[in-house]
Amino acid sequence: MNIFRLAGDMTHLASVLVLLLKIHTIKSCAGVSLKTQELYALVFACRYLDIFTNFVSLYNTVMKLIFLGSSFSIVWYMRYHKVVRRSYDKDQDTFRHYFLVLPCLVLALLINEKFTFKEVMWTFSLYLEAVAILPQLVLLQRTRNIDNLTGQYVFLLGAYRGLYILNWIYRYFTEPHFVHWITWISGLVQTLLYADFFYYYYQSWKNNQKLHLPA
Amino acid sequence: GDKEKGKDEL
Repeated sequence: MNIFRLAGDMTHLASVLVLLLKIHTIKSCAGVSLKTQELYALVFACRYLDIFTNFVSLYNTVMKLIFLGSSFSIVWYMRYHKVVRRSYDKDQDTFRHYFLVLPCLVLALLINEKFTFKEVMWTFSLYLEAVAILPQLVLLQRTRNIDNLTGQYVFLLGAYRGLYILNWIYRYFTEPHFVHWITWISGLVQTLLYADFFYYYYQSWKNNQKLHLPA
Repeated sequence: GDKEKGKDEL
């Protein structure tokens, strides 16, 4: 494992921990999109179907369990916790799941490396992860006033994607035959979705101001 | 095989 991959995984882990910290300690999920969190839970459930059948390393198995456990518990908190669910911006978080899920499923059925159930589900999870942040970005745009933890959560997710691209470039040059078009293109699309957010995050950081997104 | 190599990523 190279340093970019490890740093990517660690920022991904940090993003989830920041979100859980916000929900668990402040008992608030204001500004967090339940739609995005449900999509992530679906992404991990479809991607890690092989968790008990294909052993890669202890690190991989533990990380998979953490991502599955944290994404489902975040969804549980936002839907059912008697205090947390009251802070959920339901009326603002109106993005429809199926607008993202259906096209990704069709695309995975058409474009995949192997037409088997596990492989199509894995490919579907890559396509869906690429666009799963959209409801969150729309919610941020609508609420505009973003608290620090929510801003840091999205920033860390974007950093994770950027680091994964560096990881692929590194692997392409160091490992023979490391070519994964489906992963790369969906990963690139995903990272580009954060570009706009990163621009405003950088501006607010540079000017030492609270993060505001333009209408 | 080589196609499976990327599957060690999360």
